Amino acid sequence: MFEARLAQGALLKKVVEAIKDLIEDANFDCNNSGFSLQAMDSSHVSLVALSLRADGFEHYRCDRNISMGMKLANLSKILKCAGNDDAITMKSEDNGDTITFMFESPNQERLSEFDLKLMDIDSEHLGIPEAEYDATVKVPSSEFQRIVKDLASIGDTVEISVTKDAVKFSTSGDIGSANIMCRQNKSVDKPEESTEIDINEPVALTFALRYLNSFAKATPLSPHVVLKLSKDLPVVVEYHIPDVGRLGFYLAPK
Amino acid sequence: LAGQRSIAAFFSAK
Repeated sequence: MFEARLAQGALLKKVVEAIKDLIEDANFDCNNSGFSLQAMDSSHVSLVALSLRADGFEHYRCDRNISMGMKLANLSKILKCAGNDDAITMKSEDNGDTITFMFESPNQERLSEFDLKLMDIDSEHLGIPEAEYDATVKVPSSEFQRIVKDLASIGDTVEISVTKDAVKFSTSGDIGSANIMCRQNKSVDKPEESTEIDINEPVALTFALRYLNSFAKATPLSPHVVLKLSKDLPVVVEYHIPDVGRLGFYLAPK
Repeated sequence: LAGQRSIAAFFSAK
């Protein structure tokens, strides 16, 4: 059987809210090392990869590797019924056709159980090679969210260019053009506001803003987002979930 | 989505 208890249930709510508009349904794979998901959006332009480590859960048990197919909209409906401070326990039998979500309020006064029907989902698993990137940029996630939102009101695509000292986001459209530059700033006093650039080679790539805006829905998961860029390769937009795992988005360049 | 490449073109199927 599979059983996992997440003390900070809000994390699971935030993960599902971050991906539910991008992917319709997906298999959640559980094994000894943790809980993961890999899925492409319906246009096959981007890929979502979630991994929550077993040790990030308060309690984790997985006797056999299982894959649980769920419709994200339905999972979201159920998780919206959990309080933000609730602990969430997920349970499923090895050959079960449902997954049970148990929500416990902090003082354990309220205990609720919701069963979600599982479904068979055909999904293609892609191998993501380990790569060394030309540039890695760490920016406050709220800043990234604001940039891609602001630029989407001007154009459809953004050119992200990284040099040693700064990362520049540029777009243009019918009404004009815009560019936003973020300088490297390793703020010691306020680490959550720091912008850090690690560069092997300057790089400039163009991406659809629509997808980057969708990825930015993961902002509540982490104070920073990490962008990894290499010439002619998909960008990785990565949110580290403190002590638990990561949510990564891969987007093919234009 | 004109000119947009597929992500599957970059990563091989497992």
